[in-house]
Amino acid sequence: MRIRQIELVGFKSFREPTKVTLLPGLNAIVGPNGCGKSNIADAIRWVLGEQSVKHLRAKEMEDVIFGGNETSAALGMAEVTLSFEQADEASLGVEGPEDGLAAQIARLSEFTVTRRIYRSGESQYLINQSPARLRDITDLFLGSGVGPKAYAMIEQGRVSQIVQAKPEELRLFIEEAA
Amino acid sequence: MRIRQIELVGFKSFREPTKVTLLPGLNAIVGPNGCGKSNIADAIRWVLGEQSVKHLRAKEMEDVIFGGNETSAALGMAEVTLSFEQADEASLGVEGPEDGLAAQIARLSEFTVTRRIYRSGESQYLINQSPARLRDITDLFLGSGVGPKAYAMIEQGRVSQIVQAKPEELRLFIEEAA
Amino acid sequence: TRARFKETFEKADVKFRELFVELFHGGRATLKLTNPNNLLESGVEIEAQPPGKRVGSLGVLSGGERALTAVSLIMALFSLRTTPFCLLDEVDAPLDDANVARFNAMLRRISERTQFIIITHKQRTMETADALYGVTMAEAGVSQMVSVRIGGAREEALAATA
Amino acid sequence: TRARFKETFEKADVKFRELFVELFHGGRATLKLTNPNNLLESGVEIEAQPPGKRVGSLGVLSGGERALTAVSLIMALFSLRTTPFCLLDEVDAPLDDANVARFNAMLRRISERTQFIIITHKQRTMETADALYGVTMAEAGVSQMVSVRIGGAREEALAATA
Ligand SMILES: Nc1ncnc2c1ncn2[C@@H]1O[C@H](COP(=O)(O)OP(=O)(O)OP(=O)(O)O)[C@@H](O)[C@H]1O
Ligand SMILES: Nc1ncnc2c1ncn2[C@@H]1O[C@H](COP(=O)(O)OP(=O)(O)OP(=O)(O)O)[C@@H](O)[C@H]1O
Ligand SMILES: [Mg+2]
Ligand SMILES: [Mg+2]
Repeated sequence: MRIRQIELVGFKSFREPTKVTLLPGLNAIVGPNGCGKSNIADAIRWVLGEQSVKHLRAKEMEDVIFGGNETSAALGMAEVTLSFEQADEASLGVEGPEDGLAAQIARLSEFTVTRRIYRSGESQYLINQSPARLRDITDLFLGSGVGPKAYAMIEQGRVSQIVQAKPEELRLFIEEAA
Repeated sequence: MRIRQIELVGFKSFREPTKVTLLPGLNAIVGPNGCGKSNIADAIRWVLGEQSVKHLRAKEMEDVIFGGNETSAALGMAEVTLSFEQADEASLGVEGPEDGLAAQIARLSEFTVTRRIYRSGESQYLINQSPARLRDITDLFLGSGVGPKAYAMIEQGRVSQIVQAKPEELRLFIEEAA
Repeated sequence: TRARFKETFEKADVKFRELFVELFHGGRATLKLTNPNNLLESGVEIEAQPPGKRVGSLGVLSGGERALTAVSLIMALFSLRTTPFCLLDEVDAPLDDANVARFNAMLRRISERTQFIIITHKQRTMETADALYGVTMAEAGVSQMVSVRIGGAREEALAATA
Repeated sequence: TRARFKETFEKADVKFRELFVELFHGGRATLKLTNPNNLLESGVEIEAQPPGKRVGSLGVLSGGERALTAVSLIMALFSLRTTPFCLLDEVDAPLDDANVARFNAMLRRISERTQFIIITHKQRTMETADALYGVTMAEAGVSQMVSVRIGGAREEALAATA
């Protein structure tokens, strides 16, 4: 499984709808300081269920919506969609009931996950464009290493702190990989 | 005022007595990962009175003594000496009584500050090679920006956290510069 | 789940030792259980010893050594199961040129099986990527993607995003 | 001491605004008192707005923007009184090439009055230094100084310390 495409609409500094089509292998995101690279990383963690505003460098969850600049006004909504592609050999080993949503999705060769938030604070999750709950998304990725707390997504400036995590935290990493 | 020379004896990875003679202006310390650059920075902060083992990346203060490597044994003492040179116009504006030790030193064109620690945990401070107290050293540099908590010494990895210091901490910076 | 945790822990330890030695060109590292008698609750600790140095607490490691140790652990956990992708935001910032090269060689190898999305300012890391995605703020405060070509043209394209 | 704090605060604010604009080539920044009616206890806050962007809490700044904002503040405090020296350990690590150059230009200017000891892996920063001091571990685990020459010879001397 891998990410085929990231689509950002009004997320942080991405005022205009933006699509980033990724390759398998090694994708490098580059650009000057402050241009929006870590905002893309935040978008990926957000759509996969990140609940901590602190880890999104925000004060409230609505701060992820484009807040305007010197020439344009703030937007009223932010939305991020990740499109995943699954080849046979690497499909998600989904936890949970055989006939649950997560298991059905895991058998598809492609699926999308979407998260949307409005200025009102109302937030929606979608799997393949149909409404879902946060729980459905976390079930989908449970134990795969890419949930918000997992070892496979390292925020800027935190790499050297990993080795100083408390023993209980390191245990969580091992459990996630079990 | 400026640092003319740093002398390390048995401090962290500096097993052999090492002298580093510095220039006015911009001195850059370079070398591969793990070679001992930040240990030099730790040595400077230590001799100026750093009391926090956490900020010295140690568990106990004796951990700053050379702890041995695959071929040599641990040493029993660590010592660091800073030699300062004062040109007339920039001598320290020392706080404290006119006839105090700090004021006398401030009028000299050169002086040295030394800190020593033994495996036993016993620690000594010296100004111009004669015994002094920690308080004498902190008085000497009070308000100059180079005490352990001051704004003029930035540890590795902490630059981006300065702007997120709490308002009371930022106030301390301003008071230090007053 | 006790047996499962123990089995995963042991596999992670074996892999961690191997990848640590690969990145540091020697030395040794291991994962330890803080309380081996209670597998259900025991914490996990890292012990790392760069080549020729004494064993110390992790606090003694330098900034670059910590980053490399963390990368060895992350990649070790990676190899235990198929992970969909890995997202690394400037993990190469504390590394010197020699270690950036070692890190990149490991990335190249592991990215044959797993997708990586890596944010970097290091030229060398850009050169080993399969694809580069430039981000720019042609209009202040508004991000947009810009195509970046590898090779000579990269200098000019990157300058355009600077 | 109330008057003294207020006077220092105001001077620091003026200098901080100036240096922020110098490093960011625009934008605006300021220091604010959390409780202006109680000068003896009030905290201090930073407000920073890179060019063209909206004013936000500091948390919204990127890694590089935070580092540059911090450097502007440190250098502002510096200028308020003669400080014996300044010790910076890899503060340029989060900066892109363009910002490293701006940072170096500021360092050059301020180092005419104040001594800097700066630890860096950035080539550009090494090139602007008045003197380079190489540290190496010819014997594993034991640090020693090695002389490093500026210019072409630097490549070879640095390689010797890698
Ligand atoms: N909701 C929002 N609306 C508009 N702009 C935003 C929003 N949230 C963050 N930003 C802007 O995004 C910028 C930071 O982007 P980001 O952290 O992605 O930079 P970066 O490319 O990672 O830079 P660096 O190389 O310094 O780490 C900030 O300058 C901030 O103003
Ligand atoms: N008391 C001690 N005795 C011997 N060696 C020590 C002692 N304390 C620290 N060290 C060694 O010093 C090394 C770290 O040095 P330091 O942090 O100065 O590296 P650095 O040059 O700053 O590297 P980086 O570029 O990665 O930041 C560690 O590998 C550690 O083993
Ligand atoms: Mg970033
Ligand atoms: Mg260091």
